[in-house]
Amino acid sequence: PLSKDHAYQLAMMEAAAHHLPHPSDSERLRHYLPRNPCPTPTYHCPAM
Amino acid sequence: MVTDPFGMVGLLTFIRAAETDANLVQLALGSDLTTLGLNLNSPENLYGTFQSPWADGPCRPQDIDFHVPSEYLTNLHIKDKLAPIKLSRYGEDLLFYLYYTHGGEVLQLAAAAELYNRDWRYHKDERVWITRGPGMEPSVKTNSYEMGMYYYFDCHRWCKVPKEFHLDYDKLEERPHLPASFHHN
Amino acid sequence: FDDPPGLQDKTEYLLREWVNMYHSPAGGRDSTKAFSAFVNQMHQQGILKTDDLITRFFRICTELCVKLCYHALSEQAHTATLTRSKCFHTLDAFVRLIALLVKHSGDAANSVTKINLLNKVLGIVAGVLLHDHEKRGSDFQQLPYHRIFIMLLLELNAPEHVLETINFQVMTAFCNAFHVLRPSKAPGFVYSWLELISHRIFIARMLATMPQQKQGWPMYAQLLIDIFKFVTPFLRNADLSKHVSLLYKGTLRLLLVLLHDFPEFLCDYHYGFCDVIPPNCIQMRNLILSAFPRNMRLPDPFTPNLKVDMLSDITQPPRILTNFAAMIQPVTFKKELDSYIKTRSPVTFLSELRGHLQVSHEPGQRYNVPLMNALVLYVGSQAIAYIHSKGSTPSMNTITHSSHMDIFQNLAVDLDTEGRYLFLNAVANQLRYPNSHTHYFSCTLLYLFAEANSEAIQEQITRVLLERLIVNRPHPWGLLITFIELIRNPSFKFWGHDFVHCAPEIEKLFDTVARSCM
Repeated sequence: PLSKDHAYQLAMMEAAAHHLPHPSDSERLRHYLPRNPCPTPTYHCPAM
Repeated sequence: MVTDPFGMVGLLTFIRAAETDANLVQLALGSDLTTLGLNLNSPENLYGTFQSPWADGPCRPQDIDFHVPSEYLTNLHIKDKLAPIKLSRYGEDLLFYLYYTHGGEVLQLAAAAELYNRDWRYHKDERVWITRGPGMEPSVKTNSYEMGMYYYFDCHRWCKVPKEFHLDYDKLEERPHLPASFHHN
Repeated sequence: FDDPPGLQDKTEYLLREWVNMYHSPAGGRDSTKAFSAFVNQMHQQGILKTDDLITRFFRICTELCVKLCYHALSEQAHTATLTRSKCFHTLDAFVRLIALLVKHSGDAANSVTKINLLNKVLGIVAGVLLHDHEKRGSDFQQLPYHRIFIMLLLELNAPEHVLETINFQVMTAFCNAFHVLRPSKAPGFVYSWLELISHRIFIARMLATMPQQKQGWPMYAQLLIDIFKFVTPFLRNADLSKHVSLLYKGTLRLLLVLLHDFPEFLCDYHYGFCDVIPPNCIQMRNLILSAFPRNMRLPDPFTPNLKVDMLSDITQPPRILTNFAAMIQPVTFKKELDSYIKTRSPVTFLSELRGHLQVSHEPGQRYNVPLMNALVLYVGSQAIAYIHSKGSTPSMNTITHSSHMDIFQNLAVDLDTEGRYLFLNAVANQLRYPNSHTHYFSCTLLYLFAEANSEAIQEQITRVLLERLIVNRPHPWGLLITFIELIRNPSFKFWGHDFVHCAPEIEKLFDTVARSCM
């Protein structure tokens, strides 16, 4: 069984997993060609 | 034999349990590490394009911040003065570049739609763009398929290559639809 | 204690002013014009008068940025992209101000002022994060802090002379801040934290481009140990939750990048990493143990009649940068150990050995694993030095009849099955690429198998080796050659043991490995 401290850590980690950092969080803002993710059909190629 | 978890029976119990519960497997039997999106045979270092511990693919060229003179960067204030992106004005080469470097983004779909307008068709199984060459009529044409010599775009050699195809019409993508809120600018 | 009256409003006004100046066309290249004008404003407002006021200014600015982000995140109407650009509009401006103040504080040659200011700001941001983390609990959001740290890292790693000269101190400041914010202290920040230490610029600076390249290695090793220590309690129960699995997989990706690009780093620090990775994380531990120097060519372990002791590298001691000898505590125990190694006295040493290693009666946590690991590596290192002092090299003949082997045989015989499993794991953790440790500990395992006075010992040696082999690749070279020797050399009578045939799956596994060997 997890200790109280570890149970707290697990709960905080699970809460954080609901808003994972997005790759664009680590990139400068690009005003002209910003990332614009959108659901594309799976048969289209991922980024080469 | 050792009857507690620290002998062969302990290991055997785990192996049998793992057959039913994949979640148990991840630690002890591990996973195929070549499926984590890293090219482990790459002659280049991986860290320079490592996107994130959560990403299952490397950075795309445009994701990597290179220190260019700030004059090269499109300043927020002239952005609206620049001509808006208009794919119908661009050559095929640029359209293919935008398609292959913006996977999962609106711009990929927009490039796909423009290629469709120019009589290219995307083969959903072969996952290549195909077009009829000038004067290349299909040798066989039915309601559901046609056969003959076509050009396809080889993105590894970055050129159009002639090739025989058997084209089932239902394998060709219809006109790609852009999401309503598409503002690529 | 409370801020001077009016400081909050004054700071809010100044931050707003700066954000507008940063985004205005007149801001100039890299905001230098805006910065000159703004520093005058800070002077006029008296912000730069005392160290205390500067500290309060940065803390209030950080809190304002954080508050703005929480507000933007709470507006559900916006798309993630729009929310982020709203947040980054202010955050990136604030970061640029910090970077400019760091670069221009003190005169160009005075790096101490610059680094002190950077450490101060990173400490303030870390302090605000920890306070926010504790106050908000599961509503904590990492976004503003992630953005401040990563953009400051990018800004301060720009290719500018003033920054290049202080880069080691800059990276040390970031490592200290990330260690203060290690996952066990800020578990709600763990995903951003792993992303930050995995960032290509951070890895490049810490492991590849630092002037004396290996200066960054100990600091980076400490950060990896922080993440291993954090995930350990959640990995002990083999059934991983989705979120733990995500973090475990993310850590594996980072380790794969390090294995591919910096194998020597994993070689040098393997001991410290394996000391904190739980015994059931077999693939992650194998990944670390599989690293070998890039200039080394490993002979195919399945080569028939491979003469391991003829390999040129096999006599070379591996670099181990963890001071494992210092981990043998208490000092009295270390003294007795050294005395026994040297003179085989006190004679009670062996019978008391188990008592030193056992720490509780809780199943699964009965033994002091770090002490066990340190003891095994220390005794083995002493044994190799002793053999070399006799002009020999480790082999099945030269490792026997010594105080070192007395200790190992005592551990094999006297410990219970859990203790013996941990002892054998400590030995197997040294089976890596061709070096003197791999060779010595491979011979030791095979010798313990051959001289065992009970089949349970042989069964557990087999178990420890087999569980490392049935896992997905990679497999350490030393593990493969040891197992191949065990099943191939008739003198070990391996195939005659019941535990080899105890179940069809086990028998099939051995046959598979045997066939690959033959």
